[in-house]
Amino acid sequence: KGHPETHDEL
Amino acid sequence: MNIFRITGDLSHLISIFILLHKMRTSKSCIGISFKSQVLYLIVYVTRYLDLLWTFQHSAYNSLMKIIFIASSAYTIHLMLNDFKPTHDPNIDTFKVEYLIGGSAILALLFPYKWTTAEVLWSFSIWLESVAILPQLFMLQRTGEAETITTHYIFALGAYRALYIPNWLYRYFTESFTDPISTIAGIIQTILYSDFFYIYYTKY
Repeated sequence: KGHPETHDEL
Repeated sequence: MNIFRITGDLSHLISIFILLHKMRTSKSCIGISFKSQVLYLIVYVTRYLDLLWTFQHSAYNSLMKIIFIASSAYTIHLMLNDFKPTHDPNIDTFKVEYLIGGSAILALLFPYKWTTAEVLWSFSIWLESVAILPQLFMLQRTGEAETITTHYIFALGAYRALYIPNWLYRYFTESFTDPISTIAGIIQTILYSDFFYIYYTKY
C-alpha cells in the first residue's frame, strides 16, 4: 500500500 | 464502492454545484473565502496529479478528479474576474501560510513513500483537512451567513465525514487501511463539527 496507483479514492 | 463512499462523493459534487449556482445567480461571491477556494485548488491539483498515469484505471475516479480540478479553477476564475468587485479581502484574513506549512511538514515526515507524487498526495490530504478554516473564520467574523453558503459548507463537510464510515466498511470487508486519509479525515470532520451542530439546530 502507498504506491500512487493504490489511491483508489478521491 | 460502497454507499458511504458514493454518497460522500455525491455530497462533494453537490457542494460544488451549490457554490457555482450561488455565485452565478447572485452575481457575487460575498461570503465565500477566496483563500479557502485557492487551498482547494492546490489540494485537487497536488492530489490528482496521478490522472497522468492512472487515467485509464477508473473512469469514475478520473471523471470526478477532472470535475473537481476544473470546477475549482472555474470558481477561482469567477472570483478573480467576473465577481472580483464583490470580494472583500479585508474579512478574508486567515493566515494560510501556517496551514500550507504544517501540511508540508506532515507530508514530508510521514508519506507512504518518499516520492514526489506520494509526498504531494499526502500534502493534499492534510491540506484538505484544514482548507475550510479560512472560510469558517470568515463566517465567524461576518456573523450571519447566507443560507446557500451554509448549505455549501455543510455539503462539503459531509463529503469527508461520509468517508469515515466508508473506511470502516472497507477495513472490515477488504482489510483496506489508509491511516493518513483516515486521521486527516477525522481531523477535518472535527473542524466541521461545531458548524454541523449549528447547521442541525438551525435547519
